[in-house]
Amino acid sequence: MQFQRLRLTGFKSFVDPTELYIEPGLTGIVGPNGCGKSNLLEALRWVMGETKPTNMRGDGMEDVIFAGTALRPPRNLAEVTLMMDNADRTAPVTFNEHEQIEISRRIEREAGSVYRLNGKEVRARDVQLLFADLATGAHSPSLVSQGRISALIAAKPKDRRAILEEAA
Amino acid sequence: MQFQRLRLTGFKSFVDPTELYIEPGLTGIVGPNGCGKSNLLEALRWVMGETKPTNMRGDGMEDVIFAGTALRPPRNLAEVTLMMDNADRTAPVTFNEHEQIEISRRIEREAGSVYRLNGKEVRARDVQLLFADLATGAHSPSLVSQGRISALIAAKPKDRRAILEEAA
Amino acid sequence: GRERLQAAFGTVNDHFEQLFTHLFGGGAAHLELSDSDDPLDAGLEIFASPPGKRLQNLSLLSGGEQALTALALIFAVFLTNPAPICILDEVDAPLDDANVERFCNLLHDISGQTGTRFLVVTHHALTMANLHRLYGVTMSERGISQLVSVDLGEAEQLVAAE
Amino acid sequence: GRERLQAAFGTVNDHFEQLFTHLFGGGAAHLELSDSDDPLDAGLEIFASPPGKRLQNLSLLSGGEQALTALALIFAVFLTNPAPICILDEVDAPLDDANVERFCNLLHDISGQTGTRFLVVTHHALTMANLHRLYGVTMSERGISQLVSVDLGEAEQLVAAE
Ligand SMILES: Nc1ncnc2c1ncn2[C@@H]1O[C@H](COP(=O)(O)OP(=O)(O)OP(=O)(O)O)[C@@H](O)[C@H]1O
Ligand SMILES: Nc1ncnc2c1ncn2[C@@H]1O[C@H](COP(=O)(O)OP(=O)(O)OP(=O)(O)O)[C@@H](O)[C@H]1O
Ligand SMILES: [Mg+2]
Ligand SMILES: [Mg+2]
Repeated sequence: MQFQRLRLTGFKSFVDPTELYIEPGLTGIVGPNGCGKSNLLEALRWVMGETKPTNMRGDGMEDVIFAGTALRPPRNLAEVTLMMDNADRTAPVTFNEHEQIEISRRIEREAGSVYRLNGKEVRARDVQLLFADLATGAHSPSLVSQGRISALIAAKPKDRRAILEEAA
Repeated sequence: MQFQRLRLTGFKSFVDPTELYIEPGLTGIVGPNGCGKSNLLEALRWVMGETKPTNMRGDGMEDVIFAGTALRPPRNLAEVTLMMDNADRTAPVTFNEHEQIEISRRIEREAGSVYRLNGKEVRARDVQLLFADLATGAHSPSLVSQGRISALIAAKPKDRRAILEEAA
Repeated sequence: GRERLQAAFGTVNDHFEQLFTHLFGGGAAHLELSDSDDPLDAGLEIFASPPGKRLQNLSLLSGGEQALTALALIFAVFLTNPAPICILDEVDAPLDDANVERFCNLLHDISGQTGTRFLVVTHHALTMANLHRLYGVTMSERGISQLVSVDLGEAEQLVAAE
Repeated sequence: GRERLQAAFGTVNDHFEQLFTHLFGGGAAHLELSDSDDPLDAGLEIFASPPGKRLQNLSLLSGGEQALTALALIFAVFLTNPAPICILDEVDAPLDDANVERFCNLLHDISGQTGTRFLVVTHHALTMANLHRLYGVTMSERGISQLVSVDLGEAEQLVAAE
């Protein structure tokens, strides 16, 4: 499977529907401090099944929902959708006849997260396993968050060994 | 007292005698990764009486002595001298008749550090107190090392409170 | 012990609130000393709202916003007892150009106000352009550092790709 | 459990040794898994000698050298099981221009080799010049992010001082 598009609504500072095309090769994301670059990357981590709010700079999972500004009220739900190309038919068996795979995660205040695969509700675990099978996922080495490099440098040797377990 | 010049020999990658003029206003220090910029700043921290080798990325205090390269043998001693202008007569009483004050620290393998003020041997404590009276010194807020900012951001609130004790 | 900490906190917080707004060109921030019977157990919390954004704990801000806020705190403590020298090692690394400009302006202000001499290690071309003079550190002989006075053009060459 | 860790270690170390030399344009480095009866107690140590410098523990290298070495380790683990996507948030912040060039060349190599699509957040003008396309994130309405496709000139304007 190959990553194609990321769509987000109500996710942190991306309150209005936003679409990012994930094209072959190297794509840069630029902008001033605080404009939302890390938020965009966190949306991808989140839809892949991140379970710890602290890994996305929040106390609770609802902290990813747009919290409002002076001119706009807060939202009550956030939704991120990842569109993938399944031409190589490497999707999980039950969905493998589809050319396109859509994975979405939606959170509502007081109601928690709901995951869907091509519209059908699935468990967080199913989504996490799908991405693990692709050698990626919220806790894989393929997602290098801001500060990960300094954490790796500062880590005690025992904690650093954890990175090997990603490869084991 | 005002800082005027820093001279170093055999200190980390600065094996040959080097002199830095500390002039009024803002002076920049630039160069590629690993060329010695932080080493230069550490020399100033060291001559002010830094006692913890780990604060200078070493295991032992002798780690500041030039350790040799493929083309040059290691040294056995390192010396840093700070020249200060005492026109305002704010030096410690015993040295206050001097127009210029020179503080130096020299370390020899197996022999430890020796501090001198205008050539006269003094204790580490005397040097630390001198700089503390100038509101500076190895552990003052005036020396912001590489990584200090991220450490402050990542610090637990209890550890962060320590910065206030610099001001108390 | 506790009164001194409380007094120091008050002074630092006053400086911090002003410096934050100065460095961000707006917004507001403040410090909180969490209460505890044992003053050695008190925690220092930082709350900040960059211009146009709501107040949050430091941990929820962006990387660059956190760095600029921490810098405001460091200078707040510095200003309670200014020293004749101030040494900054790559503190501008996570800042964008607009924030680098305000950071450099602050250094000029402080230097003018207190007479402090600054030594600023940087990789930022914009910071270099805003300082009074530059020294380059080179390693033309491998593993051996040398210091040389440079102008802006030579500085950019020094750090440029080979 | 212990055999798997040992095997993983071997593969990662092989990749790491090559990647380090590739990223530094020379020199050598290796990993060590400290011995311990309990595999969960083993520590991963990193030793590196940038070109022309002697072998040292990672903790004794410069800030930029440490960052580049850590990057070699992250990619070494990545290459043991390459993913279709790789996301890098400001990993080039402490690097000088020469190291940024080699970093970008490595991304091109990996992408060509594995077909991985990279999303690279950066403030470095040189990195921007080395990528295939750029998206700018703006906050023209305060606190609200928007995504827009930009070319190199527009990107530089976006991050430029006001
Ligand atoms: N739930 C939320 N609702 C609205 N805004 C939010 C929410 N969570 C975070 N933000 C805002 O998003 C901004 C942070 O964005 P982000 O961390 O993506 O910046 P960045 O572009 O990565 O900056 P830098 O270059 O400094 O790393 C903060 O100013 C914060 O106020
Ligand atoms: N005792 C020593 N003898 C010789 N060389 C040393 C000694 N201690 C450190 N070095 C060398 O000094 C170099 C580090 O220099 P320094 O940390 O000052 O670099 P820097 O210019 O600050 O780089 P960066 O921009 O990456 O932070 C290392 O390559 C290290 O090998
Ligand atoms: Mg960020
Ligand atoms: Mg350095």
